[in-house]
Amino acid sequence: ASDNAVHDEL
Amino acid sequence: MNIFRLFGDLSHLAAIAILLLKIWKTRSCAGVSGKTQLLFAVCFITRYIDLFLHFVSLYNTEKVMKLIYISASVFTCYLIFFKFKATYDGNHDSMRAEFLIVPAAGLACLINTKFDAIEILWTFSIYLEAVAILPQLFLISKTGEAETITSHYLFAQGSYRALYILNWIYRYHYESHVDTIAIVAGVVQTILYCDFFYLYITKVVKGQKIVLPA
Repeated sequence: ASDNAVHDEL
Repeated sequence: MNIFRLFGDLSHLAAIAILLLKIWKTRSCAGVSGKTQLLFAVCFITRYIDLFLHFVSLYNTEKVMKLIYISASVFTCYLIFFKFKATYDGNHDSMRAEFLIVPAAGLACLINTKFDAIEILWTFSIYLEAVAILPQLFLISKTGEAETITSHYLFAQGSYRALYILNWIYRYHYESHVDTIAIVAGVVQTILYCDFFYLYITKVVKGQKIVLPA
């Protein structure tokens, strides 16, 4: 699991 | 979207609505920390700055939710510091907000996913949100009590990030999605509520009022 740069949560 | 995140966002909306209703109906912000509400407003503005940078059509619920969070938190601050200023308990709302803002900003510059402006603002917003409730908890410890409606607000506010932790576990397991910074900050944030959760469940649920020291 890579630390994602796109934050898709509120 | 999973059930945990859905209920987390609903719990967050409920918290914002409960607080607005409490202040509007009782025409008083007694027992409410204006500093915590200011910090939340700063969190939303710095986290959803993209809404201001390139306006996007309100084509999905996420954009609408972001606007609701920003406008509701700014309106709450307006009620506290302007409309019902006379009822604002400034003497007990005395935790130095700078002691929360400066470390959050410094840490955001040191520990972040990418060193660019938007990402650092987002990271700052995440770190700040983790500690934003402290002035409110501090105020309750100073006044020694919390109105029942304020307790419900705090329960909803604390539950929102607790549900997000379940959401992160779900997404790690099923989508192998990880956002370490949000997870660590979210765990810290939820831990800060533990003492209150205990009081809420042992007292408020039985119809008693929270009075400190417990």
